[in-house]
Amino acid sequence: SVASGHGDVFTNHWAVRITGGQEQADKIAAKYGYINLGQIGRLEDHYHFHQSRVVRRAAYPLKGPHSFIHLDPEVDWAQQQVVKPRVKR
Amino acid sequence: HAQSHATIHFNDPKWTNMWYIHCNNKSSHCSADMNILAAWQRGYTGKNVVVTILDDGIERNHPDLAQNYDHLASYDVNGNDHDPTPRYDSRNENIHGTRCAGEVAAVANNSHCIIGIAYNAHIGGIRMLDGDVTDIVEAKSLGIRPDYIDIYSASWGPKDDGKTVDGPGPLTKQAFEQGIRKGRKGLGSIFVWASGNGGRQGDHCSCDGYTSSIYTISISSTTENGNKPWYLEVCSSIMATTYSSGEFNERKIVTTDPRHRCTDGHTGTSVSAPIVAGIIALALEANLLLTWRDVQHLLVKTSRPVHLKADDWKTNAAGHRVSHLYGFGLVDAEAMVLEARKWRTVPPQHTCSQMPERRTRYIHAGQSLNCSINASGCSEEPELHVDYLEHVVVKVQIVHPRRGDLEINLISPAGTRSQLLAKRLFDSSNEGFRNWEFMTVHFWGERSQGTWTLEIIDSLSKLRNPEVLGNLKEWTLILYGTSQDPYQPYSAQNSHSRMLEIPAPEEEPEQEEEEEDQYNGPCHSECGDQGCDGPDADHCLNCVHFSSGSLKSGKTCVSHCPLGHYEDIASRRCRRCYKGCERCVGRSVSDCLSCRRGLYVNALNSSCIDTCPPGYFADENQRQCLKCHDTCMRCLGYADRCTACREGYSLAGMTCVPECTNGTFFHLEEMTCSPCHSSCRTCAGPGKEECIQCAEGYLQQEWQCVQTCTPGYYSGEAAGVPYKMCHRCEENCLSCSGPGTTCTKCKEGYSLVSRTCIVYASCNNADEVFCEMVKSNRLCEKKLYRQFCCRTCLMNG
Repeated sequence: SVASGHGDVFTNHWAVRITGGQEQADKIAAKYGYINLGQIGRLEDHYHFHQSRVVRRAAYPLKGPHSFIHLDPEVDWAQQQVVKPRVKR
Repeated sequence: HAQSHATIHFNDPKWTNMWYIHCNNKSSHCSADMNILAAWQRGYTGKNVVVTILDDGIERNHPDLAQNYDHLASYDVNGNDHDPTPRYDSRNENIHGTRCAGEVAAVANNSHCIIGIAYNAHIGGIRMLDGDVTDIVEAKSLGIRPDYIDIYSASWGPKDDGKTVDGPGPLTKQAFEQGIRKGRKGLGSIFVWASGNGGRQGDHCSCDGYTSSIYTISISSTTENGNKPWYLEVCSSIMATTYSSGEFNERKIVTTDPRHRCTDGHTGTSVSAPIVAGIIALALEANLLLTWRDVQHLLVKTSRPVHLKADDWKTNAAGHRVSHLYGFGLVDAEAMVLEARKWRTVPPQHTCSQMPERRTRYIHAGQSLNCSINASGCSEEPELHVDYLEHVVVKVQIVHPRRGDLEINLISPAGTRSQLLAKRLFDSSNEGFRNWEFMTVHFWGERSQGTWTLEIIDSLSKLRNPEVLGNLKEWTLILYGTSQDPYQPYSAQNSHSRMLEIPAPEEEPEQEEEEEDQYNGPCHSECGDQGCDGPDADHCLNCVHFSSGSLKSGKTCVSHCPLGHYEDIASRRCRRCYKGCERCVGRSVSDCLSCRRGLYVNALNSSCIDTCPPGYFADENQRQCLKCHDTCMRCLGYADRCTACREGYSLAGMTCVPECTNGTFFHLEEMTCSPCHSSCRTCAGPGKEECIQCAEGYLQQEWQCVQTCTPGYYSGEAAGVPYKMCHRCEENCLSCSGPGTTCTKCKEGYSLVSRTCIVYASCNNADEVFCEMVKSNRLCEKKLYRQFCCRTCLMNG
């Protein structure tokens, strides 16, 4: 799923949930041209993928061969990361 | 009333300016209203507790932080490395984290800046705001070393513009839940959050998913006079309050500032989260076994309305005073540590989700829609049963043309009213609420059963078409709490307090049985060949299997001996096990197989004891004393949940970390002490840029330790640091002998005039009169006026 909203800024980072461990994740990352930056903290089966072929910030989720990762049966869940405006209080 | 504490004195220059401390100058007579001094006087200063600040970085070699800085409680998620040092820029964007850190654990009595509330705690920083903040970034930040870090403090959130509804993404929600479930080795990580900071934009902190989470402790602020600060947002999830900044004529907070400085300009609810993080650190020092819910109960119990001015203070049905501005009131550090010391863990949390109401109901503009649910509190399901309330959440799905026109209230069976959402002037969104969760703590301690009423008020704002109605599609009431009174001791965990249930008498001597009247009916199946004098097993004259009991307590025949006894085959009698033993194969202590509830097999001599010896912990499942982790001298509940360390290790959180001597640092990956760079006395890593304090004979210059200052710097003392530092010369100056105008050589394009550097420019209007004016007014000595042809005028005398 792609988080969408008004004024969102889409990055070239993805959060992906793949069971089967690091190797499996690496394999799928390579398949769609991502780089697997490793597990996200302590969240099992959740990996941080980076897609260098997508611009670092965009107003829209740009489509391309990399988008097929969302359809891959081995991928339980994938989300392109959106910049979340955060203010200091 | 503020208690006066006459004896505490610190040499930190800003000590008397902190938290509105009132010291009268004649004596060291000081008092402060959050009772922090009183907690210190009881000896709690945050020792061994680990706190981290999620923000834009922490200046780890700040003279007032370095000594307490803990690189294991730090990380740079933005830069993906272990150094959370903030990025410096001319606009000072990244000062926030260092300021917050100082409030928690600035070192005491080092004659520098201030004193942190937990001035002996470990302090770290997670740099994660200085870059694109995404769900991944937040989830990673909240998941950093949860078994080592006790408290995560965050003073940021979604925009406070009065029209945003935002919260943690899916990954961050999972990180919260995992931290609660597994953090602090099962006790639950503690997340402290600054509540909203956009009162003037008519915002409401219920639209901030971080402060509305039951897993975070949301903290509000009041001014030094107990007034509502201009920036304060109200909402029902606020737990407690601390002092912070106020109106322009009221003071702000004093704390550490980057570039080794000290500031008295820290403001907002950003101030309040670290203050409570520090106070919780004191409480954890008093009781390291407090769970995440224990901490929230403590805050509810000890926070006080005192002189906080709010017109909505009310007393809920459990007797707690609570307000939408200040939660349960001003924190009280002394009360927290006193309660913590004797605190009994509250019973397990139950979650009862009442069946969602799915009937679509129209919300008529200018009217109020009321819907009710008759809640049983899941009393029919013991595992879910909530009788005593903690958090209450209402999840709603509302379609509406202008979200900001809505106000939502929830009324409990006891009649307590909590405003879940107030109107928001600037929120003209037509997105409504999609499964948004509103949370309130206002019903804390009330009973759950009865009718709950959700009230939705739709005020028609000018620009809206009244024909277009909003509607409530679905709402679910989720109750969190316990099935029994949380403050009454309950069985399970407190079994230590229960004495042995069965007294352990010595063996009674055999006694002859007395004769009975003649009985002719059938005997019990356990009766042996000698028959019986009645139908029951205690009427047998002998037994098929075993006889149990004594003449005094009554003998009976049994097929198997009861717990606490073993089957003596020879005599066909059930005989008692050794004192405290539940299962045994013989009478002696070494025959014991398992102990009674509340007792544990002592591995050293296999006796049953209720307190394990040092170096062992009581394992509830096996009912055995098991060995602690080899670095632990004492542990509780788990082998690696240490409460005291062996020689050569120091306690941090519940982990024993090797005490690395000066010149070495603890390398987490290698789990050893590795050497610092030769120029470092203490460091956070092997590189020469990772010094925290410089070695003998070295001077600190920016992030390195050098033997001599490079051009553009001069060496000089630094307050609070046991060694000299290289300070930067004046702008455009290449070499100088000290602060101020002491330049001896300028950069290219500047000329040296009266020991200061002036831009190398001549000008064409330096006629006599003009130069006279320049010189007579000594304009050249003021930086602002230097461009007035100083060089030319001075050059020609």
